[in-house]
Amino acid sequence: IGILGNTQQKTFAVVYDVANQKIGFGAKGCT
Amino acid sequence: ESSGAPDWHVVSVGSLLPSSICAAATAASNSSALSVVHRHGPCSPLLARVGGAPSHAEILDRDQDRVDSIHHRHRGSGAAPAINPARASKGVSLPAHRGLSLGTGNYIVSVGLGTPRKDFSVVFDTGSDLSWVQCKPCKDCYEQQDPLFDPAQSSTYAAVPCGDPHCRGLDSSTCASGNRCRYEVVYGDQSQTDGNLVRDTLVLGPSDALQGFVFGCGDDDSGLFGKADGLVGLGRAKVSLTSQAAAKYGAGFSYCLPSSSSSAGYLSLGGAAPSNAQFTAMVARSDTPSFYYLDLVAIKVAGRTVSIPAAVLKAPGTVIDSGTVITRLPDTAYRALRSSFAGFMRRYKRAPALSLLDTCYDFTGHRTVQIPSVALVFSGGVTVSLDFSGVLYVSKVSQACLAFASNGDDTS
Repeated sequence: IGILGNTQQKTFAVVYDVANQKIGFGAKGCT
Repeated sequence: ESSGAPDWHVVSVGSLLPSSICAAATAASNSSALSVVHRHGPCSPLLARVGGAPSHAEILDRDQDRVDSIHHRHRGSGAAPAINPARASKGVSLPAHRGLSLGTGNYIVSVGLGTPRKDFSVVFDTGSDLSWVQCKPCKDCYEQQDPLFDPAQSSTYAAVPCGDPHCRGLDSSTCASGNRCRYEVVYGDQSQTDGNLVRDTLVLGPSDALQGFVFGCGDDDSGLFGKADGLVGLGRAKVSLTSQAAAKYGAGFSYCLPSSSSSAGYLSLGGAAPSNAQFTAMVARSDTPSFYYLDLVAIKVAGRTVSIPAAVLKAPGTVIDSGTVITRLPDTAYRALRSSFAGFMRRYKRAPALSLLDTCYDFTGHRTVQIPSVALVFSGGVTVSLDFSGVLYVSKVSQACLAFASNGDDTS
């Protein structure tokens, strides 16, 4: 399996929408 | 490109390395948001170990331990892993369960426990479920940053009895005298925590309280935890913080990891997604129910799709993990990415490999560098163009490496 590591996740708002079984990425999420 | 992202990053070489001074601002935008900082950066509340933070090579070497343990769990090997006899003797009454290696690239959040509240700095981990801190009385605890959590000083503390669903739902638990639920977690790097399963109030942010939070009260702990006071598990099982908090905050959470170890991000339970978020399907697998999977379907470099057979990425699937530092790809995919990236980087001098990173460059003498963008394309067409900090892992100006690695082959 591939693994998406934390380096590649940096600065994105990573959204775990468990209710709807979706994962979201929002650019410039830390600002 | 559909994302509208630029195809290149142009970056000042002087900004490649993080500051030695913490530049974190107040992070919480709502009452349940926690500030996230890198465990080994200047914003970390954990005191540096003797000799300072681990080297980049050490961090990356340890990262492979974490990846190996993810693969081990995914394969669902029926054979019990070899346990260090010295460790096994500590948990002799409990079935050892091999969990994830902790890695050293983990991020830290601060939470409050008990009434009155005491604050603790804990690793946050989307790859495991049970949260825990070290507690008094302690049979064998490692040295941590803060005083141990003392249940006797909390008016809201309660033990979890053996018949409780949270106890029965653990991978490794036994019933001890007084109807106490004992848990054990043995991580993939042989780090270990044993203790009582308990309930108490968890305080997130300045004052937001989650009553009756179930967690482990470790009293026999050892391994590679550094000075962290414990761990908060954000996996998919019912005992995870995110599952326990779902009734109050909604079934979801979000975080942002900062671009540098000298700045801060956040971890937030519930709450609205940012308006610019693009969503892809979350995939569940019964053999590894704690993990969050998604479908990576393509990779772009400088806006051009890298030639990778679809099945190479699609068939094995992809786990998203907060505790793995470097993204791992099937070997065919990694080789194609590396070839494409190197083709755009021919103007720069190559540098020696850094641990598992084999595509490195020496930027000495340059004022700015121009780096091709790397975008990950997920099912549904969601294209995530990585931040510059997600493309290169910079150990020093003379050694900046493509921050991806191979899984070794396409099937392992």
